[in-house]
Amino acid sequence: AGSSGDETVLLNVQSLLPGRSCAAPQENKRSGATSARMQVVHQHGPCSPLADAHGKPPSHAEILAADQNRVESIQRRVAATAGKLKKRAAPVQPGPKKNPAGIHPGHSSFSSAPLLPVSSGRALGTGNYVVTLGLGTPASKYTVVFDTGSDTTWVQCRPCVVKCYKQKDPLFDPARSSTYANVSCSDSACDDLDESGCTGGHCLYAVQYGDGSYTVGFFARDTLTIAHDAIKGFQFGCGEKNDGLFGMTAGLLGLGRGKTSLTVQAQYRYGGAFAYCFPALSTDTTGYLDFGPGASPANARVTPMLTDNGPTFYFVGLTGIRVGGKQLSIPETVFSTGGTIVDSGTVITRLPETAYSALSSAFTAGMAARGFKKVAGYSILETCYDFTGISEAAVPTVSLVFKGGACLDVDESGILYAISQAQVCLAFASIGDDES
Amino acid sequence: TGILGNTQQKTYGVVYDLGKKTVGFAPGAC
Repeated sequence: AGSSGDETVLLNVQSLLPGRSCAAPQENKRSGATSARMQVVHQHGPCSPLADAHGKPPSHAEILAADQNRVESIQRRVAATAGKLKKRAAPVQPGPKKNPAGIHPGHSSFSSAPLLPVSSGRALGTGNYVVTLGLGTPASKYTVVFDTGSDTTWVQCRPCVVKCYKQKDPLFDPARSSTYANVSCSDSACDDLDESGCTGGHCLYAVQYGDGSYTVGFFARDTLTIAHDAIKGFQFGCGEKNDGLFGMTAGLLGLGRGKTSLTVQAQYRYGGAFAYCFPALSTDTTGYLDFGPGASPANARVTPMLTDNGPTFYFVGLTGIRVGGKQLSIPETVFSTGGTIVDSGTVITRLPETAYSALSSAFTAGMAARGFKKVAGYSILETCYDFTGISEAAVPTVSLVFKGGACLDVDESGILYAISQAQVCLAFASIGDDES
Repeated sequence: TGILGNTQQKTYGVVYDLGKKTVGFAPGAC
């Protein structure tokens, strides 16, 4: 079957649609002296602590539009970094958008002067998955977006000098924490920020996302509690001016490769190791985020983390794609030219045009051989099928092959994305060319 | 730049190790 291209996965069509109830949360049993486990849930799923705070979840059109925004912001940042690497620290050029963050390197403040370069283009962290962490002493709980595509963790803070968006949890109040301290401007930690400022001797941070969402405030230290572990002196942003597409979350947990990320700050404790699992949409179970050397499941197949392409992002070497067990004919240079990022916050996998085209063609042929006809596409998704009246569908397998031979046989819950039962689409999209 | 999105990561344990400079994928993790 492997060479004839007919490997099939039997898909429960209902498994592509959101579940409606959540099983009781499982007690964390994995935490130990050098490890900690947090629960991961879909922000709009039945197990989300934010679920009842929403009027209704975003539409598929909104989700996919936000996803495209995120992808474009990642592309901008990678391009800017690549330019810097090539030109040896050439300055980032300001983008055309206004800068609502308005932070001036070297001095204050929270004003609205447009100076922060938009083209710094961090990936927007609206993401889909959230975790609940503790902050301060005594610790209060905050549900935040978890994001491997950015570094600086932040929460909205009292007194919200300029603006806070609506969130479900109470705002973090530094005055109620006995261990809170602002980072001073002369502290070397202030230099770790990509965008920093100074007011009254206090270090200011700013993060502006690709779609204009932003957070600005004091860079601070306090005790971070993950599972039952306390990380003392954790550096984070205490946001005093925040707005954008952050849902009802209290902020964001940055898990990138940069100096300010939790990954790096807690490297002394967990060795820079972490792992997570996103549950399928239909299941009533939760996923997890583990820290520590024991985080790696025994059956993990590894591929090199490519660190020469700049900070923050986790680059890996995608080398090939198999559909129905058959390797597609795609030159490896198609993948290696731009590289591939593993991102927790992008919903739909993006491929170079040549690779996407080969995948789409092979999948379409496999579906046709199984009696399925294509229907109209939806947003960025072009290859869609009508599963009305079908409870189980046999669809071609899709596997991603990485440098070193690691292979990700995409789970049945991840091959297709259901807009509705009448429009179920291949969950891949093109980035438009092979050179981006 | 290609991006491996979270839909394709579902049910896999995605493992990062800054010390060893590896990323890993473990099926059936949740």
